[in-house]
Amino acid sequence: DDDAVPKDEL
Amino acid sequence: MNVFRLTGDLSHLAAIIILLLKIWKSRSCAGISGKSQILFALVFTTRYLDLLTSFISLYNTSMKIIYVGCAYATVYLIYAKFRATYDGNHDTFRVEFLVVPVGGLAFLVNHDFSPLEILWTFSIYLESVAILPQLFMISKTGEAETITTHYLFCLGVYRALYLFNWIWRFYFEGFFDMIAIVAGVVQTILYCDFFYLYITKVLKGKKLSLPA
Repeated sequence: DDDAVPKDEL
Repeated sequence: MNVFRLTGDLSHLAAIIILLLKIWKSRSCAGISGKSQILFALVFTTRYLDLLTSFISLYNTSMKIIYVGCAYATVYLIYAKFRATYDGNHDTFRVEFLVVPVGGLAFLVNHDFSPLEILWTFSIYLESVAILPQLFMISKTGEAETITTHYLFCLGVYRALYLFNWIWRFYFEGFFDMIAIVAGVVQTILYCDFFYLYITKVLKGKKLSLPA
């Protein structure tokens, strides 16, 4: 899988 | 931040506040699934653990705190303060049938095999189905108070608006999160039946009641 992305969404 | 994302968040916030106020003003949680509310509290808890590890914006942090705080306040009202009014006999959905498969899926399909990321993935998957105990309860009793339908409508619309937000972000930012998108589509589909009843009945001034 791709890397985790920063979570700017709620 | 785009208009779909912002209105989605505000719709989500409206849903949470409507439910809290409904219970507080009527001093009753009749017709509300405590199980769905426990699942939402679990969703916010596992998703917002990054409050402790990273700062994104004041908006992001304050909304997370409000969502998680309201979720626990709702659970407290249902299971403690107004417990006598809780309709447990109709709130019989087996939540382990949701939590266990969703937990397994979060371990198998995620962006990164790390504790925080698995918990975030778990929260995304769980949120998509967390409303099922509430919908099950309405299908059992065959009716819902109008204020409860406003709550459900705002809660359903929020994820639908996020779908438009993701389309926007894909075109203008190249942003793409398959896990959130697939779960968001599933979540929105679960509300479609309800949306139909809301538009054809509640918006025309009728109470939401299902045929026997």
